Amino acid sequence: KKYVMVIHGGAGTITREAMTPEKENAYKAKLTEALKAGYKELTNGKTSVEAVAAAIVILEDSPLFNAGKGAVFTSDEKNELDASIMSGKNKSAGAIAGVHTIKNPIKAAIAVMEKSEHVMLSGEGAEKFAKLQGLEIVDPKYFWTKERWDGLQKVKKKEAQNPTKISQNNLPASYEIDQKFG
Amino acid sequence: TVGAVALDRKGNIAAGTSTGGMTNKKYGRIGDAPIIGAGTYANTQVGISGTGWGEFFIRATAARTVAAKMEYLNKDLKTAAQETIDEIEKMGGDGGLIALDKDGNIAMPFNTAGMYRGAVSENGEIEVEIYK
Repeated sequence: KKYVMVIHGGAGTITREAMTPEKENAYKAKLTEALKAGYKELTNGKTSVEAVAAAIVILEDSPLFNAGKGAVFTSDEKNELDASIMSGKNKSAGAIAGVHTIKNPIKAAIAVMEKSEHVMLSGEGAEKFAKLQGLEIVDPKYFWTKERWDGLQKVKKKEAQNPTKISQNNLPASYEIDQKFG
Repeated sequence: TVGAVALDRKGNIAAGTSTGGMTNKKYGRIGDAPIIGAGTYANTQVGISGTGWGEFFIRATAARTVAAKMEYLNKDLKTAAQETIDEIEKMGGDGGLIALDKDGNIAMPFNTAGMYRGAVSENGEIEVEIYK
């Protein structure tokens, strides 16, 4: 069988939150929707970059996944987003890091790749660039979801109860409650 | 974290990754998702998107390592991807990745529960799995 697209929706959440049959169906439906969106682009003769964008935008707009609308919270109680894209054809690449107002970070990463001389932009500069490129800018409140907010409060409470020495190989045990790897 | 790798009609591969990072992260921490070569990589042979404990994916240059194993060691996609995840596990990290090569082969190795995965074939056949 020859595949034309593969996607993932993250890691490390099943053991950390209740996965009801309804929730599992919701995840599968959204992943299917993303695959269909990407596949449609490919069958219409669009590029692999456009197909990747179509699929990831679906997942970014869903609160189910830790990206875009479903992003987790930082310690400062903000939703902070990162994204990247690479085209194998010519090894061009684009990335953004630490942004709070770009609705679809993958679009900003593509804009960096296609419309700048840089590979990675970060923070306010990246947001300014995205705005100049006509990408949709939203109030940071757009990314707030109750589930992620509650997850942060749970982690903070646990961390306060069990402070752990941190190193590159030893994150606090409290992170394991709802870490949402990125 | 979410990601996608696609192969278009002209045989070109692209890989993308997008994330909200990790809960309670501090000091402007950046994980592997926006780091080309760590969480995302593509060349004419293969595309890769990763998800997991970002610090380890950065230290392992995970995505590029999969491609390098294929390019320099002539390893097949599944072997290259699995070896890379195994090496991350040995370092103490966890997570997984998705990869798609120019021939339409896929690999989705992981070493932790809760991996949401999906693929579509050239005929439009969709497969979606949640690995518990």
